[in-house]
Amino acid sequence: APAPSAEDLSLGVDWLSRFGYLPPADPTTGQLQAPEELSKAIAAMQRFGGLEATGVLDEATLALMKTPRCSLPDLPMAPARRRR
Amino acid sequence: QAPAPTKWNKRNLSWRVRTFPRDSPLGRDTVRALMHYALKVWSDITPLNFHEVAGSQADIQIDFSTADHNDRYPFDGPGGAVAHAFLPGDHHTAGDTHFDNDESWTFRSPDAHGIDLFAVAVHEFGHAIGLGHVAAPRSVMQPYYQGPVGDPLHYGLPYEDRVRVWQLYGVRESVSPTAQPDAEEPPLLPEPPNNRSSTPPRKDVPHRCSTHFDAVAQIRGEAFFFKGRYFWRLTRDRQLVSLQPAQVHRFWRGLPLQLDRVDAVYERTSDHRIVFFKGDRYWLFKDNNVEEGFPRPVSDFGLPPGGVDAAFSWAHNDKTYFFKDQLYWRYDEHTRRMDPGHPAQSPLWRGVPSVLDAAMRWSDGAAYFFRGQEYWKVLDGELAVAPGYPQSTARDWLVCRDLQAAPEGTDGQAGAHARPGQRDQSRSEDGYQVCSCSS
Repeated sequence: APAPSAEDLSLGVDWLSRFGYLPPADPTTGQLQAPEELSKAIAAMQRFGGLEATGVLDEATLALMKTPRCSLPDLPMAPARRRR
Repeated sequence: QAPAPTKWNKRNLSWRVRTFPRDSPLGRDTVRALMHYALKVWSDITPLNFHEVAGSQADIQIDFSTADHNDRYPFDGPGGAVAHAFLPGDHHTAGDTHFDNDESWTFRSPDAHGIDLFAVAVHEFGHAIGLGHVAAPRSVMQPYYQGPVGDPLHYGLPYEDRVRVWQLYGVRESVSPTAQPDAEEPPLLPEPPNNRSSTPPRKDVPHRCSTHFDAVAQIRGEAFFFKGRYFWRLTRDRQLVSLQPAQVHRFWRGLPLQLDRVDAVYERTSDHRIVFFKGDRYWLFKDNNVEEGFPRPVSDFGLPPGGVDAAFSWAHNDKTYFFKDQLYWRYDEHTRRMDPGHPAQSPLWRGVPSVLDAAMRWSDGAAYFFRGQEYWKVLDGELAVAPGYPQSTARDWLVCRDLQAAPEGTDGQAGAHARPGQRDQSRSEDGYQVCSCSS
Protein backbone atom coordinates (compact mmCIF):
# COMPACT_ATOMS: atom_id res chain seq x y z
CA ALA A 1 0.00 0.00 0.00
CA PRO A 2 1.36 3.47 -0.82
CA ALA A 3 2.80 5.09 2.34
CA PRO A 4 0.20 7.41 3.89
CA SER A 5 0.83 11.09 3.42
CA ALA A 6 2.01 13.12 6.39
CA GLU A 7 -1.44 14.71 6.49
CA ASP A 8 -3.19 11.32 6.56
CA LEU A 9 -0.76 10.18 9.25
CA SER A 10 -1.49 13.23 11.35
CA LEU A 11 -5.25 12.78 10.85
CA GLY A 12 -4.84 9.12 11.73
CA VAL A 13 -2.94 9.79 14.95
CA ASP A 14 -5.40 12.47 16.00
CA TRP A 15 -8.34 10.18 15.19
CA LEU A 16 -6.81 7.21 17.07
CA SER A 17 -6.19 9.37 20.14
CA ARG A 18 -9.70 10.81 19.98
CA PHE A 19 -11.40 7.45 19.97
CA GLY A 20 -9.29 5.74 22.62
CA TYR A 21 -6.83 3.72 20.53
CA LEU A 22 -3.84 5.87 21.46
CA PRO A 23 -3.23 7.74 24.71
CA PRO A 24 -3.90 11.42 24.20
CA ALA A 25 -0.65 13.04 23.11
CA ASP A 26 1.07 14.78 25.97
CA PRO A 27 0.06 18.43 25.45
CA THR A 28 3.45 19.67 26.59
CA THR A 29 5.67 17.56 24.38
CA GLY A 30 3.13 16.67 21.65
CA GLN A 31 5.34 13.61 21.42
CA LEU A 32 5.12 11.52 18.31
CA GLN A 33 3.85 7.98 18.76
CA ALA A 34 6.39 5.16 18.46
CA PRO A 35 5.82 3.29 15.16
CA GLU A 36 4.98 -0.03 16.81
CA GLU A 37 2.51 1.70 19.14
CA LEU A 38 0.94 3.31 16.13
CA SER A 39 0.71 0.03 14.27
CA LYS A 40 -0.87 -1.72 17.25
CA ALA A 41 -3.39 1.09 17.61
CA ILE A 42 -4.27 0.93 13.91
CA ALA A 43 -4.73 -2.85 14.12
CA ALA A 44 -7.00 -2.49 17.14
CA MET A 45 -9.12 0.08 15.33
CA GLN A 46 -9.29 -2.11 12.23
CA ARG A 47 -10.48 -5.07 14.30
CA PHE A 48 -13.12 -2.93 16.03
CA GLY A 49 -14.30 -1.64 12.69
CA GLY A 50 -14.42 -5.07 11.06
CA LEU A 51 -11.42 -4.46 8.75
CA GLU A 52 -8.43 -6.70 8.17
CA ALA A 53 -5.98 -5.92 11.00
CA THR A 54 -2.95 -4.98 8.92
CA GLY A 55 -1.66 -2.34 11.31
CA VAL A 56 -1.11 -0.14 8.26
CA LEU A 57 -2.99 3.10 7.58
CA ASP A 58 -4.36 1.85 4.25
CA GLU A 59 -7.17 3.30 2.15
CA ALA A 60 -9.98 1.28 3.73
CA THR A 61 -8.83 2.36 7.18
CA LEU A 62 -8.66 6.02 6.20
CA ALA A 63 -12.13 5.76 4.62
CA LEU A 64 -13.53 4.29 7.83
CA MET A 65 -11.95 7.13 9.80
CA LYS A 66 -13.91 9.55 7.63
CA THR A 67 -17.25 7.77 8.20
CA PRO A 68 -19.78 9.72 10.28
CA ARG A 69 -19.81 8.23 13.78
CA CYS A 70 -20.53 8.72 17.45
CA SER A 71 -18.10 11.01 19.31
CA LEU A 72 -17.62 8.64 22.22
CA PRO A 73 -14.35 6.66 22.25
CA ASP A 74 -14.47 2.98 21.36
CA LEU A 75 -12.08 2.00 24.10
CA PRO A 76 -11.83 3.52 27.55
CA MET A 77 -9.49 6.45 27.33
CA ALA A 78 -5.98 5.24 28.24
CA PRO A 79 -4.51 7.77 30.69
CA ALA A 80 -2.15 10.19 28.99
CA ARG A 81 1.44 9.10 29.68
CA ARG A 82 3.49 11.55 31.69
CA ARG A 83 7.20 12.12 31.13
CA ARG A 84 9.13 10.34 33.88
CA GLN B 1 -9.92 -3.08 30.93
CA ALA B 2 -13.45 -2.05 30.21
CA PRO B 3 -14.71 0.46 32.80
CA ALA B 4 -17.24 -0.84 35.34
CA PRO B 5 -20.64 -0.58 33.64
CA THR B 6 -22.62 2.41 34.86
CA LYS B 7 -26.38 2.25 34.98
CA TRP B 8 -29.33 4.17 36.39
CA ASN B 9 -30.50 3.12 39.81
CA LYS B 10 -33.95 4.54 39.20
CA ARG B 11 -36.32 3.16 36.59
CA ASN B 12 -38.40 6.23 35.74
CA LEU B 13 -36.35 8.64 33.67
CA SER B 14 -37.47 11.99 32.39
CA TRP B 15 -36.33 13.52 29.15
CA ARG B 16 -36.66 16.82 27.35
CA VAL B 17 -35.53 18.26 24.04
CA ARG B 18 -33.98 21.49 25.30
CA THR B 19 -32.79 22.79 21.90
CA PHE B 20 -34.01 21.76 18.48
CA PRO B 21 -32.11 21.53 15.17
CA ARG B 22 -32.01 24.97 13.57
CA ASP B 23 -32.76 25.28 9.80
CA SER B 24 -33.90 21.67 9.70
CA PRO B 25 -36.83 20.31 7.66
CA LEU B 26 -37.72 18.23 10.70
CA GLY B 27 -40.39 20.01 12.76
CA ARG B 28 -40.24 20.10 16.53
CA ASP B 29 -43.04 17.60 16.95
CA THR B 30 -41.28 15.18 14.61
CA VAL B 31 -38.04 15.54 16.56
CA ARG B 32 -39.84 14.93 19.84
CA ALA B 33 -41.73 11.97 18.40
CA LEU B 34 -38.48 10.44 17.12
CA MET B 35 -36.90 10.87 20.55
CA HIS B 36 -39.97 9.21 22.09
CA TYR B 37 -39.69 6.23 19.74
CA ALA B 38 -35.91 5.94 20.10
CA LEU B 39 -36.29 5.79 23.90
CA LYS B 40 -39.20 3.38 23.53
CA VAL B 41 -36.88 0.93 21.75
CA TRP B 42 -35.06 0.53 25.08
CA SER B 43 -38.04 0.82 27.45
CA ASP B 44 -39.96 -1.86 25.55
CA ILE B 45 -37.48 -4.52 26.63
CA THR B 46 -36.19 -3.28 30.00
CA PRO B 47 -37.88 -2.15 33.25
CA LEU B 48 -37.02 1.45 32.30
CA ASN B 49 -39.80 4.00 31.71
CA PHE B 50 -39.24 7.32 29.98
CA HIS B 51 -41.52 10.34 30.12
CA GLU B 52 -41.15 13.77 28.64
CA VAL B 53 -41.09 16.75 30.98
CA ALA B 54 -40.84 20.49 30.59
CA GLY B 55 -38.53 21.40 33.44
CA SER B 56 -34.78 21.84 33.17
CA GLN B 57 -34.31 18.99 35.64
CA ALA B 58 -34.84 16.25 33.10
CA ASP B 59 -32.57 13.24 33.51
CA ILE B 60 -31.90 13.15 29.77
CA GLN B 61 -31.46 16.64 28.37
CA ILE B 62 -31.33 16.56 24.57
CA ASP B 63 -29.58 19.33 22.65
CA PHE B 64 -28.66 20.08 19.08
CA SER B 65 -25.32 21.83 19.41
CA THR B 66 -22.56 23.11 17.17
CA ALA B 67 -18.75 22.85 17.30
CA ASP B 68 -17.36 23.33 20.82
CA HIS B 69 -20.34 23.28 23.16
CA ASN B 70 -18.60 23.17 26.54
CA ASP B 71 -18.06 19.46 26.90
CA ARG B 72 -15.13 17.29 25.98
CA TYR B 73 -16.58 16.25 22.62
CA PRO B 74 -16.61 19.28 20.33
CA PHE B 75 -18.45 18.74 17.05
CA ASP B 76 -16.69 19.10 13.75
CA GLY B 77 -19.20 20.31 11.18
CA PRO B 78 -21.02 18.02 8.73
CA GLY B 79 -19.81 14.38 8.89
CA GLY B 80 -17.23 13.13 11.36
CA ALA B 81 -18.66 13.09 14.86
CA VAL B 82 -22.46 13.34 14.58
CA ALA B 83 -23.60 12.87 18.19
CA HIS B 84 -22.69 11.66 21.67
CA ALA B 85 -24.32 10.95 24.99
CA PHE B 86 -23.07 10.76 28.55
CA LEU B 87 -23.21 7.47 30.41
CA PRO B 88 -25.20 7.23 33.67
CA GLY B 89 -23.37 8.19 36.83
CA ASP B 90 -23.55 10.91 39.41
CA HIS B 91 -22.17 13.72 37.25
CA HIS B 92 -24.67 16.33 36.19
CA THR B 93 -24.39 15.51 32.50
CA ALA B 94 -25.30 11.84 33.02
CA GLY B 95 -27.72 10.80 30.30
CA ASP B 96 -27.47 14.08 28.42
CA THR B 97 -27.45 13.60 24.64
CA HIS B 98 -26.05 15.99 22.06
CA PHE B 99 -26.63 15.93 18.32
CA ASP B 100 -24.48 17.91 15.90
CA ASN B 101 -26.64 20.71 14.56
CA ASP B 102 -24.41 20.90 11.48
CA GLU B 103 -25.63 17.51 10.24
CA SER B 104 -28.57 17.38 7.85
CA TRP B 105 -30.87 15.32 10.05
CA THR B 106 -33.43 13.28 8.13
CA PHE B 107 -36.40 11.02 8.86
CA ARG B 108 -37.89 8.50 6.41
CA SER B 109 -35.80 10.16 3.79
CA PRO B 110 -34.46 8.28 0.80
CA ASP B 111 -31.82 10.98 0.67
CA ALA B 112 -28.61 9.11 1.31
CA HIS B 113 -26.81 12.32 2.13
CA GLY B 114 -28.57 13.06 5.38
CA ILE B 115 -28.13 11.38 8.74
CA ASP B 116 -31.17 9.44 9.97
CA LEU B 117 -32.08 11.00 13.32
CA PHE B 118 -33.94 7.98 14.66
CA ALA B 119 -31.04 5.58 13.99
CA VAL B 120 -28.52 7.86 15.72
CA ALA B 121 -30.88 8.55 18.62
CA VAL B 122 -31.33 4.83 19.34
CA HIS B 123 -27.54 4.49 19.51
CA GLU B 124 -27.03 7.53 21.71
CA PHE B 125 -29.78 6.55 24.15
CA GLY B 126 -28.00 3.21 24.42
CA HIS B 127 -25.08 5.22 25.85
CA ALA B 128 -27.44 7.32 27.98
CA ILE B 129 -28.60 4.13 29.76
CA GLY B 130 -25.09 2.72 30.11
CA LEU B 131 -23.97 0.84 26.99
CA GLY B 132 -20.58 1.43 25.38
CA HIS B 133 -19.44 0.83 21.81
CA VAL B 134 -19.09 -2.68 20.46
CA ALA B 135 -17.38 -4.10 17.37
CA ALA B 136 -20.25 -6.45 16.49
CA PRO B 137 -21.20 -5.47 12.93
CA ARG B 138 -24.94 -5.83 13.47
CA SER B 139 -25.09 -4.07 16.79
CA VAL B 140 -26.76 -0.68 17.03
CA MET B 141 -23.94 0.24 19.41
CA GLN B 142 -21.16 0.02 16.95
CA PRO B 143 -19.62 3.46 16.55
CA TYR B 144 -20.02 4.09 12.82
CA TYR B 145 -23.19 5.47 11.24
CA GLN B 146 -24.72 2.69 9.13
CA GLY B 147 -27.62 4.59 7.57
CA PRO B 148 -31.34 4.45 8.47
CA VAL B 149 -32.58 1.48 10.52
CA GLY B 150 -36.11 1.44 9.16
CA ASP B 151 -39.46 2.61 10.45
CA PRO B 152 -39.45 3.81 14.06
CA LEU B 153 -42.86 2.23 14.59
CA HIS B 154 -41.55 -1.24 13.77
CA TYR B 155 -37.86 -1.16 14.70
CA GLY B 156 -36.54 -3.96 16.95
CA LEU B 157 -33.07 -4.09 18.54
CA PRO B 158 -30.53 -6.67 17.32
CA TYR B 159 -30.21 -9.62 19.67
CA GLU B 160 -26.73 -8.73 20.93
CA ASP B 161 -27.95 -5.33 22.06
CA ARG B 162 -30.91 -6.87 23.86
CA VAL B 163 -28.63 -9.25 25.75
CA ARG B 164 -26.28 -6.45 26.78
CA VAL B 165 -29.03 -4.20 28.09
CA TRP B 166 -30.69 -7.12 29.91
CA GLN B 167 -27.35 -7.71 31.62
CA LEU B 168 -27.60 -4.14 32.92
CA TYR B 169 -31.28 -3.87 33.83
CA GLY B 170 -32.90 -7.27 33.51
CA VAL B 171 -35.85 -8.07 31.31
CA ARG B 172 -39.08 -6.10 31.35
CA GLU B 173 -41.63 -8.20 33.23
CA SER B 174 -44.83 -6.71 31.90
CA VAL B 175 -45.05 -5.58 28.36
CA SER B 176 -43.97 -1.98 28.28
CA PRO B 177 -46.99 0.28 28.62
CA THR B 178 -45.85 1.98 25.50
CA ALA B 179 -45.89 -1.30 23.66
CA GLN B 180 -49.38 -2.41 24.67
CA PRO B 181 -51.63 -2.62 21.62
CA ASP B 182 -54.36 -0.60 23.29
CA ALA B 183 -51.99 1.87 24.92
CA GLU B 184 -52.49 5.53 24.26
CA GLU B 185 -51.58 6.58 20.80
CA PRO B 186 -47.98 7.74 21.07
CA PRO B 187 -46.86 10.99 19.46
CA LEU B 188 -47.75 11.23 15.82
CA LEU B 189 -45.12 10.76 13.15
CA PRO B 190 -45.72 12.18 9.69
CA GLU B 191 -47.11 9.40 7.50
CA PRO B 192 -44.73 8.09 4.80
CA PRO B 193 -45.65 10.08 1.65
CA ASN B 194 -46.69 7.00 -0.34
CA ASN B 195 -49.19 5.36 1.91
CA ARG B 196 -51.25 7.78 3.90
CA SER B 197 -53.41 5.74 6.19
CA SER B 198 -56.48 7.31 7.65
CA THR B 199 -56.57 6.40 11.29
CA PRO B 200 -59.88 4.61 11.97
CA PRO B 201 -62.07 6.45 14.48
CA ARG B 202 -61.49 5.08 17.97
CA LYS B 203 -64.23 2.86 19.29
CA ASP B 204 -63.86 3.73 22.96
CA VAL B 205 -64.62 7.43 22.62
CA PRO B 206 -67.35 8.43 25.11
CA HIS B 207 -70.28 10.48 23.87
CA ARG B 208 -70.50 13.92 25.48
CA CYS B 209 -74.31 14.02 25.45
CA SER B 210 -74.92 10.80 27.30
CA THR B 211 -72.23 10.53 29.93
CA HIS B 212 -71.36 11.76 33.38
CA PHE B 213 -67.87 13.16 33.97
CA ASP B 214 -64.97 12.00 36.09
CA ALA B 215 -63.67 15.53 36.66
CA VAL B 216 -64.44 19.10 35.62
CA ALA B 217 -62.04 22.01 36.10
CA GLN B 218 -61.48 25.59 35.09
CA ILE B 219 -57.91 25.78 33.87
CA ARG B 220 -56.47 29.10 32.67
CA GLY B 221 -60.02 30.35 32.37
CA GLU B 222 -61.18 27.49 30.16
CA ALA B 223 -63.40 24.59 31.18
CA PHE B 224 -62.18 20.99 30.88
CA PHE B 225 -64.60 18.04 31.12
CA PHE B 226 -62.74 14.77 31.70
CA LYS B 227 -64.13 11.31 30.91
CA GLY B 228 -61.96 8.20 30.85
CA ARG B 229 -58.92 8.87 28.67
CA TYR B 230 -60.55 11.84 26.98
CA PHE B 231 -61.55 15.41 27.66
CA TRP B 232 -63.62 18.19 26.10
CA ARG B 233 -62.49 21.77 26.30
CA LEU B 234 -64.54 25.00 26.36
CA THR B 235 -63.06 28.42 25.75
CA ARG B 236 -63.33 31.28 28.25
CA ASP B 237 -66.63 32.29 26.71
CA ARG B 238 -67.94 28.77 27.10
CA GLN B 239 -67.61 27.77 23.44
CA LEU B 240 -67.05 24.05 22.97
CA VAL B 241 -63.74 23.74 21.13
CA SER B 242 -64.72 20.50 19.37
CA LEU B 243 -67.51 17.97 19.48
CA GLN B 244 -64.84 15.27 19.44
CA PRO B 245 -62.87 14.88 22.68
CA ALA B 246 -59.09 15.13 22.84
CA GLN B 247 -56.95 12.41 24.37
CA VAL B 248 -55.71 13.12 27.87
CA HIS B 249 -52.29 11.54 27.41
CA ARG B 250 -51.52 13.42 24.27
CA PHE B 251 -52.13 16.80 25.81
CA TRP B 252 -51.34 16.33 29.50
CA ARG B 253 -47.81 15.01 29.15
CA GLY B 254 -46.31 12.78 31.78
CA LEU B 255 -49.33 10.90 33.12
CA PRO B 256 -48.71 7.13 33.16
CA LEU B 257 -50.00 5.62 29.95
CA GLN B 258 -51.96 3.00 31.84
CA LEU B 259 -54.00 5.67 33.67
CA ASP B 260 -57.51 5.11 32.32
CA ARG B 261 -59.28 8.02 34.08
CA VAL B 262 -58.75 10.81 36.60
CA ASP B 263 -60.72 11.37 39.82
CA ALA B 264 -60.41 15.15 40.15
CA VAL B 265 -58.56 18.12 38.66
CA TYR B 266 -58.18 21.73 39.81
CA GLU B 267 -55.96 24.73 39.21
CA ARG B 268 -54.13 25.94 42.29
CA THR B 269 -54.80 29.65 42.69
CA SER B 270 -51.49 30.25 44.51
CA ASP B 271 -49.20 29.33 41.61
CA HIS B 272 -51.54 28.20 38.81
CA ARG B 273 -50.16 24.71 38.84
CA ILE B 274 -52.74 22.14 37.80
CA VAL B 275 -53.34 19.20 40.14
CA PHE B 276 -54.55 15.84 38.86
CA PHE B 277 -55.80 13.20 41.32
CA LYS B 278 -56.14 9.46 40.79
CA GLY B 279 -56.50 7.10 43.72
CA ASP B 280 -53.91 7.74 46.41
CA ARG B 281 -51.67 9.76 44.08
CA TYR B 282 -51.58 13.20 42.52
CA TRP B 283 -49.56 14.86 39.77
CA LEU B 284 -48.59 18.51 39.55
CA PHE B 285 -48.53 20.11 36.10
CA LYS B 286 -46.82 23.28 35.02
CA ASP B 287 -48.84 24.15 31.92
CA ASN B 288 -49.45 20.77 30.29
CA ASN B 289 -46.25 19.01 31.38
CA VAL B 290 -45.95 17.09 34.61
CA GLU B 291 -43.44 18.43 37.09
CA GLU B 292 -40.44 16.40 38.22
CA GLY B 293 -40.89 14.08 41.21
CA PHE B 294 -44.54 13.22 40.63
CA PRO B 295 -46.78 11.33 41.34
CA ARG B 296 -46.84 11.95 45.08
CA PRO B 297 -49.24 10.64 47.77
CA VAL B 298 -52.43 12.60 48.52
CA SER B 299 -51.35 12.53 52.17
CA ASP B 300 -49.34 15.63 51.23
CA PHE B 301 -52.68 17.46 51.51
CA GLY B 302 -53.60 15.64 54.71
CA LEU B 303 -56.10 13.53 52.80
CA PRO B 304 -56.72 9.92 53.82
CA PRO B 305 -55.91 7.05 51.46
CA GLY B 306 -58.59 6.39 48.87
CA GLY B 307 -58.28 9.66 47.00
CA VAL B 308 -61.04 12.15 46.22
CA ASP B 309 -64.18 12.35 44.07
CA ALA B 310 -63.92 16.06 43.35
CA ALA B 311 -61.83 19.15 44.10
CA PHE B 312 -62.19 22.84 43.44
CA SER B 313 -61.09 26.20 44.77
CA TRP B 314 -64.04 28.34 45.94
CA ALA B 315 -63.73 31.89 44.64
CA HIS B 316 -65.50 33.22 47.73
CA ASN B 317 -62.68 32.35 50.18
CA ASP B 318 -59.93 30.96 47.92
CA LYS B 319 -59.98 27.77 49.96
CA THR B 320 -59.67 24.42 48.20
CA TYR B 321 -62.42 21.91 48.87
CA PHE B 322 -61.96 18.17 48.50
CA PHE B 323 -64.93 15.82 48.35
CA LYS B 324 -65.03 12.08 49.00
CA ASP B 325 -68.24 10.09 49.46
CA GLN B 326 -70.36 12.17 51.92
CA LEU B 327 -67.43 14.09 53.41
CA TYR B 328 -65.58 17.25 52.45
CA TRP B 329 -62.31 18.84 53.52
CA ARG B 330 -61.28 22.50 53.40
CA TYR B 331 -57.63 23.13 52.60
CA ASP B 332 -55.68 26.37 52.80
CA GLU B 333 -53.31 26.73 49.82
CA HIS B 334 -51.30 29.45 51.53
CA THR B 335 -50.51 27.57 54.73
CA ARG B 336 -50.65 24.28 52.80
CA ARG B 337 -52.67 22.78 55.67
CA MET B 338 -56.13 21.31 56.10
CA ASP B 339 -58.36 23.67 58.07
CA PRO B 340 -59.27 22.28 61.50
CA GLY B 341 -62.63 20.55 61.95
CA HIS B 342 -62.40 18.59 58.71
CA PRO B 343 -63.52 16.32 57.26
CA ALA B 344 -67.09 17.54 57.74
CA GLN B 345 -70.37 16.07 56.59
CA SER B 346 -71.36 17.08 53.05
CA PRO B 347 -72.97 19.12 51.65
CA LEU B 348 -71.77 22.54 52.75
CA TRP B 349 -74.06 24.21 50.21
CA ARG B 350 -77.78 23.52 50.69
CA GLY B 351 -79.33 21.69 47.79
CA VAL B 352 -76.04 20.29 46.44
CA PRO B 353 -75.87 16.44 46.36
CA SER B 354 -73.90 14.94 49.26
CA VAL B 355 -71.91 12.76 46.83
CA LEU B 356 -70.32 14.46 43.80
CA ASP B 357 -68.67 13.50 40.53
CA ALA B 358 -66.98 16.86 40.06
CA ALA B 359 -66.87 20.51 41.13
CA MET B 360 -65.59 23.64 39.48
CA ARG B 361 -65.38 27.40 39.97
CA TRP B 362 -66.20 29.40 36.87
CA SER B 363 -65.30 32.88 35.68
CA ASP B 364 -68.77 34.16 36.69
CA GLY B 365 -67.68 33.67 40.32
CA ALA B 366 -70.22 30.90 40.85
CA ALA B 367 -69.43 27.35 41.95
CA TYR B 368 -70.72 24.43 39.87
CA PHE B 369 -71.28 20.92 41.17
CA PHE B 370 -71.73 17.91 38.89
CA ARG B 371 -73.42 14.60 39.59
CA GLY B 372 -74.64 12.14 36.93
CA GLN B 373 -75.80 14.16 33.93
CA GLU B 374 -76.90 17.20 35.96
CA TYR B 375 -75.23 20.19 37.58
CA TRP B 376 -76.03 22.63 40.34
CA LYS B 377 -75.02 26.29 40.48
CA VAL B 378 -74.20 28.22 43.65
CA LEU B 379 -73.77 31.96 43.21
CA ASP B 380 -70.66 33.61 44.62
CA GLY B 381 -70.83 33.88 48.41
CA GLU B 382 -74.15 32.00 48.65
CA LEU B 383 -74.59 28.82 50.71
CA ALA B 384 -77.53 27.43 48.80
CA VAL B 385 -78.16 26.27 45.26
CA ALA B 386 -79.57 28.93 42.94
CA PRO B 387 -83.24 28.49 42.07
CA GLY B 388 -84.09 26.32 39.04
CA TYR B 389 -81.25 23.86 39.48
CA PRO B 390 -80.23 21.13 38.74
CA GLN B 391 -80.02 21.53 34.99
CA SER B 392 -78.66 19.33 32.18
CA THR B 393 -74.86 19.43 31.92
CA ALA B 394 -74.88 18.14 28.35
CA ARG B 395 -77.30 20.78 27.14
CA ASP B 396 -75.84 23.80 28.95
CA TRP B 397 -72.14 23.05 28.65
CA LEU B 398 -71.59 20.51 25.87
CA VAL B 399 -73.94 21.78 23.22
CA CYS B 400 -76.33 18.85 23.19
CA ARG B 401 -80.01 19.06 22.59
CA ASP B 402 -82.15 17.78 25.42
CA LEU B 403 -82.09 14.01 25.77
CA GLN B 404 -79.77 13.68 22.78
CA ALA B 405 -78.30 10.25 23.25
CA ALA B 406 -75.56 8.94 21.04
CA PRO B 407 -77.39 7.98 17.83
CA GLU B 408 -76.58 4.39 16.89
CA GLY B 409 -74.03 3.90 14.15
CA THR B 410 -73.07 7.53 13.97
CA ASP B 411 -70.11 9.14 15.53
CA GLY B 412 -72.57 11.05 17.65
CA GLN B 413 -72.05 14.32 15.85
CA ALA B 414 -74.99 16.71 16.24
CA GLY B 415 -77.07 16.61 13.08
CA ALA B 416 -75.48 13.39 12.01
CA HIS B 417 -78.73 12.51 10.22
CA ALA B 418 -78.49 15.32 7.70
CA ARG B 419 -78.72 13.85 4.22
CA PRO B 420 -75.92 14.76 1.81
CA GLY B 421 -76.58 18.17 0.35
CA GLN B 422 -79.23 19.03 2.94
CA ARG B 423 -78.09 21.91 5.10
CA ASP B 424 -77.63 20.60 8.58
CA GLN B 425 -80.08 22.49 10.80
CA SER B 426 -78.63 21.19 14.06
CA ARG B 427 -78.68 23.96 16.63
CA SER B 428 -78.21 24.06 20.34
CA GLU B 429 -80.78 25.71 22.54
CA ASP B 430 -79.27 29.16 22.10
CA GLY B 431 -79.84 28.77 18.38
CA TYR B 432 -76.23 29.05 17.27
CA GLN B 433 -74.96 26.77 14.52
CA VAL B 434 -72.89 23.84 15.74
CA CYS B 435 -69.94 22.88 13.59
CA SER B 436 -67.04 20.58 14.34
CA CYS B 437 -63.55 20.89 13.00
CA SER B 438 -62.44 17.39 12.19
CA SER B 439 -58.75 18.04 11.69
